[in-house]
Amino acid sequence: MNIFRLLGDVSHLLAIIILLLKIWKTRSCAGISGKSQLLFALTYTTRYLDLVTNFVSVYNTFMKVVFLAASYATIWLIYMKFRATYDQNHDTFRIEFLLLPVTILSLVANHEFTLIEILWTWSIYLEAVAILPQLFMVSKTGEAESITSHYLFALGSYRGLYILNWIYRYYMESYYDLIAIFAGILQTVLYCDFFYLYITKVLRGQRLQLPA
Amino acid sequence: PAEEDPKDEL
Repeated sequence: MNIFRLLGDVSHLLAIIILLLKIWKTRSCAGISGKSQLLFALTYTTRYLDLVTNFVSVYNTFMKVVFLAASYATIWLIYMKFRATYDQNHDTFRIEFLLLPVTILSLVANHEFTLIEILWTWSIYLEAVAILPQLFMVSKTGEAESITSHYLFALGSYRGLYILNWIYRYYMESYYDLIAIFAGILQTVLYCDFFYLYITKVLRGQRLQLPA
Repeated sequence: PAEEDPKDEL
């Protein structure tokens, strides 16, 4: 473990908590893409299958349980409890256009052709693009509530911090995983225009306006 | 690529 990865995990945890609290407190999931949340739940489910078979540490197990529980709780809030506030008309990104390439790529580019490894690879590639429906929805509605933009900033920062973690591990532990690194860079790059707007606007108290 | 890495990252 290193400070970059710890900060990344904390940022990730913060993002998930911010989103849960936003929906729970405002009793509304307006502006939130249910499709992205479905993709995140799929990501954690396929990545953490080793939750019960491969004990790494208490921290690792704890975080996996929290991420799984929080992502399914968020889906329950969006599609069940507060489904009347779910903005279906703006959450229209065709996720099959993400699932197909991710599936093909995970079958072609992986470390080992075993079910567990393929599912792990699939989850890595899926996570890289899982935010697209949410970013698409924000661009369609043309704006995002400030709490939603804080969620996005924390979520985007987490994988950016993981990139620093991979640089650290490469030099300090000679460890690297090209699949995770490639997907992590793509994932972080997708947030770039949002990061720019967040830093130039939201931090000055203005609303986040994405060019529609 | 990493050898039999224990997948210790989240």
